[in-house]
Amino acid sequence: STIVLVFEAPADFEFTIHAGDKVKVGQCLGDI
Amino acid sequence: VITAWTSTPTKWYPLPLAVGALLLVAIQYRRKVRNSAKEVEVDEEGREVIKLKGPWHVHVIGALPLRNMSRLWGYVNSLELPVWFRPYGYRLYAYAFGCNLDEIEPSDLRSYPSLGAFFYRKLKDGARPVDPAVLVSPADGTILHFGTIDQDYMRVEQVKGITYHLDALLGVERPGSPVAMVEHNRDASTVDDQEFAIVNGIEYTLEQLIGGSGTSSEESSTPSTPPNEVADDSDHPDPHAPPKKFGQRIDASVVEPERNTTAHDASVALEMGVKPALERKYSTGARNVRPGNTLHFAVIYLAPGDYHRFHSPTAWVVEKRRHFVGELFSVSPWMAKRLENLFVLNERVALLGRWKYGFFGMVPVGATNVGSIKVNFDQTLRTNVRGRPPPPGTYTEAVYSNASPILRGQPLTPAEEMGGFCLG
Repeated sequence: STIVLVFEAPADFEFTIHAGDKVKVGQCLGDI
Repeated sequence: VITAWTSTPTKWYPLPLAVGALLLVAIQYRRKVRNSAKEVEVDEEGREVIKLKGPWHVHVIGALPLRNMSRLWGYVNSLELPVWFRPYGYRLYAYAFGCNLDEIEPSDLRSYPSLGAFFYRKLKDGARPVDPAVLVSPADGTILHFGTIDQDYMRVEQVKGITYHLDALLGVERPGSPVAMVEHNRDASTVDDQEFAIVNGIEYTLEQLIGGSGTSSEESSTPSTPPNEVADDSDHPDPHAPPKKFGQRIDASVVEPERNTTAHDASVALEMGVKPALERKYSTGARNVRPGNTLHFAVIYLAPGDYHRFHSPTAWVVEKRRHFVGELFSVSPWMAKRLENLFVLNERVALLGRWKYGFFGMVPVGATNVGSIKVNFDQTLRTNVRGRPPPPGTYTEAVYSNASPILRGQPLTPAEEMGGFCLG
């Protein structure tokens, strides 16, 4: 199964992850 | 052979010009055929026709009755296991797929009657600390891909070099839809210095909004739109009519929430800047991005051993859901690299709404082994049911405008449990 997130964000939004990273619920994906 | 290979003299001579010209023609022809295969086929309305595209083994998998296999898989895994066998069976499963049994609740493995129940296990309170960032992971899994969406082309990259259209993933926004309706009624809803708000003629104080000493809005007044009534059904087609074309909405209903508290609404409202739905300058939607903002996407893959419930990735309001019945291909990274339009072909539930920066969408996508998607606040949703799937792109839609008269949708706080994937 997969979850796709699509969202609008300001230009200064940055992902804090990399492709292939293992993540857990509540872990930071991105921030402003 | 060795003697012939070593002792035969090599004699070089020029090819005739015609052979060289023929070779160039053949190369050009091959390149043209490859490029034409990559061209997007569109219907009479100019929308991309979603078809199964990929190497031969993808077509072989596509010929299998995946939906029936998925339901059979679900049935087998719902069978009750002998109590004595459960600890051994689940420990073996956990060992094979890397599950952490220390964090599950309840921890007694004998309390899970079937593998399906164990698969949909809960976690202990506090097992997943929540980061204060604006966006957190909605699930345990692996990041497959992420990035920005070019708003000129509106295409999302599945993997490097393979893209699909955002409209095909989320559905096409139509005039008369709930988001458009809220925007249309904007003049009737005003906020005065954030001290009180008038929503469709009903006055709310800030205390009512944030759950202070005042009575809740549910107690003090009722929303102007009665429950279970579609607020604007002028654009809703006959729910029993068959889908005619790509992107057609084939049903519309308003879902009654199980329970919502004003305090819960307020916690979301405060995180969103208090005035969502009341004083919005821009209609939310993937095609209504505010000036200076960008559309982003992220794809998280849940492996068989991962915790399979999903949570809210931020403070947001879900305005509607669109259920796309489709195929149930595997969504493993191996398949994602080979099958074009994988996330558009598969059965999925697009939850669409807004957060404090504008549009927000979350799309749980089913797969062969996990074809059933549950959404806690939507008891009417049924996925992976028997029957031939409608053409790709058609969907059923439900709106959550009655869930909260303040927020005009289902409010969610960061990391709040939303639902999950079940076996089969």
